[in-house]
Amino acid sequence: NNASKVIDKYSLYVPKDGVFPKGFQVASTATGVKKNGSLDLGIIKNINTSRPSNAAAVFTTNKFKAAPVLVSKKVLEVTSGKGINAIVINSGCANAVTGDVGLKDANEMINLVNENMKNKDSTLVMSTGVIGQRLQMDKISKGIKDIFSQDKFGDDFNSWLNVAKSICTTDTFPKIVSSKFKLPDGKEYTLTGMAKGAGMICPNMA
Amino acid sequence: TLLGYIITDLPIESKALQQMLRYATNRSFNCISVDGDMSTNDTISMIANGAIDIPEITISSAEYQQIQSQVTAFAQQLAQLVVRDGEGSTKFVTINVNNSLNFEDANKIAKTISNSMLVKTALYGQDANWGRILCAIGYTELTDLKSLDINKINVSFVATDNSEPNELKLIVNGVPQLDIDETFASKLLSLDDLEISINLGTGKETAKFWTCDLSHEYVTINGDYRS
Repeated sequence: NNASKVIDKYSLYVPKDGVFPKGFQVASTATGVKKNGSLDLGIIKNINTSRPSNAAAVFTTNKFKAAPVLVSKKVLEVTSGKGINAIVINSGCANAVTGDVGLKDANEMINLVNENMKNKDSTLVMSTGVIGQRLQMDKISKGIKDIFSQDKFGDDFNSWLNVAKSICTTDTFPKIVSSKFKLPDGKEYTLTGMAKGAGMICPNMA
Repeated sequence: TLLGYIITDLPIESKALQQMLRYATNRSFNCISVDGDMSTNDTISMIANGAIDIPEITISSAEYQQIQSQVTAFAQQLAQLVVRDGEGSTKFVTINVNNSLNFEDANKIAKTISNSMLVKTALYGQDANWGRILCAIGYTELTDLKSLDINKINVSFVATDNSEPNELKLIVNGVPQLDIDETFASKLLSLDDLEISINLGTGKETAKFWTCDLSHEYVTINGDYRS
């Protein structure tokens, strides 16, 4: 009893505002995959056109890599990380150990975003949630289409916070950090980071 | 599952970006443990869109090291938030291994302690159980047995709230401190944030891991995750 206590982690660790990098917009929605109707789909997109964007990633070294891991790895291999303009993430279902249909579903998520971004091979996909269940693609496809058709994108703090919430599973708070940094020549740049995770955590990514 | 995204408006060349992310991950997200389980989906990605009007950053750019350090520190902040949200956790614990013969073994020792269920339950119970820490160090599969000298090892709990005294020595040069001040131990272990410091005394390399305690709540959360 002495050891157990309740900590309000949300108020301790979730910021109330932030700074965000130029040329990005984010959106999120509740597709109904999560049983409680919470946000469960997020998209981060680059809208800067002054030069091509670059992306990199590290992935689990677990032998049973989930479909979105395999698909995103392939996108990065094909493009060498050049021209990646979007990331689509769903929570509630990990699309792991789902075989060929899982790969098809992950590719479909990517293709839907690519179509709307009008770019081939420009999207990474990630999923988190229950292992061994197929994605409810009817709900996820509708969610992606709604985000674009209803232009749910924004670049304000709440939009970023909601994306951080949309990727949560058993997390008790969304994880979002943002900072501005100054280069030696005085120019400023911004880093914004989001993460999710509370259990099944001992990564060894490469 | 761990998922993470680092987004920046810097222009970073793709190979430099991959190297930078790998470097940062090996010092942040790859150094955390909540329960010792590795997911099928763990992914950290980084996008740099180049909206800031400066020449593209490459591995040979003058600013590369500075940006890499900043991204690494930033990734550590994010990674530590994941540990702070460890399912059912009440404590955030830094495992600091110093003066190791090589980095690999320092890292392995830090990871082994971080993953020990018995160390983690003792932390939850606020029990200064140095025996469990020593046990975990002892069964670590080292790359070089010379990394661990049982006559040189020092183990302490360290407070991270700037209080004084801040260190409770558990093992000094391989000798367990049997008359531990239990009142001080209780005070130190009641902190939400604390550090376990291990000085191997066999070299100069260091490694850090971040972990949390293991509570009854972890079992409650994970007993019916799928249903």
